Amino acid sequence: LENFSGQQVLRIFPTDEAQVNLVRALEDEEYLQLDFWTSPSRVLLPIDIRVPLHHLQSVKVYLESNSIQYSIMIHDVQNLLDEEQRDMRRNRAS
Amino acid sequence: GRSTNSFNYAAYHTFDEINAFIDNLVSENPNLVSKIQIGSSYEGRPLNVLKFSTGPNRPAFWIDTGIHSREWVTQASAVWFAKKIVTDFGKDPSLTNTLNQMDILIEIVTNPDGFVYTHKSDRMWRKTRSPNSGSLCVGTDPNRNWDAGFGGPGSSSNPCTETYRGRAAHSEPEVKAIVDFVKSHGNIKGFVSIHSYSQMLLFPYGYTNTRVPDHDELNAVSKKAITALASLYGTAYTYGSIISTIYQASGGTIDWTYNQGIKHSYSFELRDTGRYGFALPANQIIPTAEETWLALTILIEHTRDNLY
Repeated sequence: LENFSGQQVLRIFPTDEAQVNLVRALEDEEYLQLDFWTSPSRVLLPIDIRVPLHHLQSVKVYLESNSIQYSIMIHDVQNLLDEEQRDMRRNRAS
Repeated sequence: GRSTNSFNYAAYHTFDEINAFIDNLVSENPNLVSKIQIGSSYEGRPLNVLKFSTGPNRPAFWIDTGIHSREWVTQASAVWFAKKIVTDFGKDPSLTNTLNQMDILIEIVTNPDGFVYTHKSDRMWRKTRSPNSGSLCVGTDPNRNWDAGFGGPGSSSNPCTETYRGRAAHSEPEVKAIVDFVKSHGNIKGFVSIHSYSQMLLFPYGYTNTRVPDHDELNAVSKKAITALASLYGTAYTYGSIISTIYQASGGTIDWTYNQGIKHSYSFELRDTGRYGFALPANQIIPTAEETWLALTILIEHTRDNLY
């Protein structure tokens, strides 16, 4: 089972079309292995991206250097999925 | 074997557990529920549709969930919907009225290969699991594979992307099975494809800015539906055409169903805009299903009362 330890989901708040396009440009950078949970579409609609641990720093620098606001929606994806698995095992046991 | 009364609706389940639920529901309700296998997935898994019916040759209302496999709250909600229908039939006047005139069809696991893969390999898998010749990347986005604006902007020709459209329209057996079923049935009057997440209720089109002829009606019904949804837990939804509310998306399910003449075609994006995205905790399954059912009831009632 794929492990997502250390991976974060960033919630990005583009404030204008230029910022939407800057985030959209990240979609083409396949080496970053970004997983767009919600796609760049229009201004003020949040964009959620799951970012692998080894690219977290560079993605955050890119956003901050372009003054693009973001928050960390999920600090560690694997923690949530571990809880989900524990929950399913508990249910099966019961 | 377990009954659907002891089934835990507040937990996520595997493909086999959901299929066992389906078989139990059918055996417990032989006069109301039947199972139709409309085809098989690429890896040979059954594409099962639950049919709720009280008589032959009826118009029908279709609901599908899980076409994007990682959107686990959708399949889990559909399991809850199925139990709700058998529990309320004969008690809830509106649902009873509906089922005395129309059938309800629910495909719970619309992308079984992807769903099994999310349990065994990659929880974040979205697409089908069919191979792409000439590429190492696997899978097609089954919500870009329909013959409605197929290949247009808002879908990708790159097999390594999440929105890869597939080598041709209806190339995916999971999609083709629904296409063939809808065409052979010929009397489906309402169609809802359920995704997560973003809390939106959407209607065609996604592939073009052109307004559908029934835009105003679909818009008004959507508004009524999300108002009913919000009445339970205050969950705020937006609504509108796909292209104006979220983004351009070509080859989408409900654009195709609308173009087939199914006027009442909608798509949901369920919870969650809050904190969890696709990893929505299981304790939110039932609240999500309950509020969504209120909106679905509005869509079903409007379809029932406005047959065409």
